[in-house]
Amino acid sequence: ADPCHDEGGAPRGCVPGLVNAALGREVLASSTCGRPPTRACDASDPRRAHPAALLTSAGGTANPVCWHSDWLTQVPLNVTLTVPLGKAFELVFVSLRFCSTPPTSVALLKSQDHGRSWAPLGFFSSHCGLDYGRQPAPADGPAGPGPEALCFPEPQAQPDGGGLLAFSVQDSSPPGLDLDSSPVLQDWVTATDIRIVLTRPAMLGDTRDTPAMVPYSYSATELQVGGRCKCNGHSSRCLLDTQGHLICDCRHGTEGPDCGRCKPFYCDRPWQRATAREAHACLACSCNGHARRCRFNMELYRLSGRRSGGVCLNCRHNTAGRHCHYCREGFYRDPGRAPSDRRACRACDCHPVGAAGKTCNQTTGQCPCKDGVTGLTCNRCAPGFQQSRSPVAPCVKTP
Amino acid sequence: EVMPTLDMALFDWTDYEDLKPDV
Repeated sequence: ADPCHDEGGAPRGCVPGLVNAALGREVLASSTCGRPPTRACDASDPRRAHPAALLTSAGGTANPVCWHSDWLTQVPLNVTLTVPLGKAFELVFVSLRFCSTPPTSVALLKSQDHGRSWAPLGFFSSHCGLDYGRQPAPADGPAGPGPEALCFPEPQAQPDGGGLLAFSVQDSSPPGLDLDSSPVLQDWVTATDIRIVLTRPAMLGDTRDTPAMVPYSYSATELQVGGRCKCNGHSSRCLLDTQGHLICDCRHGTEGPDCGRCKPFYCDRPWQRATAREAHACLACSCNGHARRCRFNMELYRLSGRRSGGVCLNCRHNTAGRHCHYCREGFYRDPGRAPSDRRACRACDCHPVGAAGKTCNQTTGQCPCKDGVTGLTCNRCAPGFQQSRSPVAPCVKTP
Repeated sequence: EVMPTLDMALFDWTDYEDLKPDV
């Protein structure tokens, strides 16, 4: 079964499955223990190393299982974890399991341009105003018309000493907002990179200006970024290309890492994101097989009632026109051949002396004949006329 | 009545050299 087409072959919106986009991705930690080595952590010894890779590895038999930051002894106590996802994903949730008492202040950021710029997704703090200058999140989600970065309670310490940071995109969005119909929400959930800034350890009291009285380190595992590979409704899976980059396996005449544009010949109407109800597939230009390229013309698209705006370029086989649907000057349509036939257009072959021009009737192939001349190509004298010696008046009335 | 095709050899191009086709 093809998720992107129905049983009859008609295109339909399709999306990749929900995955942990962070799984196996390299995590960049601003601080990791073991350099220089200590009794508990040695970056050069796999049995005693706590690298950031443990945050996104599949787990299994790895021992140890938690990433540890270096000992933090002075402010600022920020430690940043950055996960490049490789391409755009549409986020559903982000979670991080702490292996020790969770921090009381965490910022969650996203990038949509592979780490060049960052925007907040949410904050987690017991002191939202003090730490981030924000009000605590309302219980029923954001008050505004769109999603926004809210400040949620800090991750709660569990009886085992750890804790879980859990962020759901849904919690930041007003109820009733639909991904298919809301470009704002589509933008909100899109991320190429995720960054978690651990800002304040739990043991340091309640003010951000509290100096570190005792050495502290952050410790965490199982960083999950739940989301779908962003393909704009035009692919059901993502693959690695020949350079090892993650890309959508685009359908519906689309291309690009996110299926974000129409393929070169598929520009009969503008690109659109697919929805659950409408595939909005890119349509191939109608060129009767005589052109390999086309361009989109918005004016023609509007005039056609938003049905077709493609204009064929470089029509071959002596064809011409927006759809290569008629013959270029000096050629006429062969009625015995289909419009898509390579030999659908025949040369007029107007007689160099008998015809008054080189352009024949597009439909019948009749050349314009001089007085007294007849025939499709004007190559004979009409009845009652005979050939003269003058190329200007090749046929004259028979005496 | 089917008339014969125009015979190019019969034309006199003396005064119309510039119109003479390349045939």
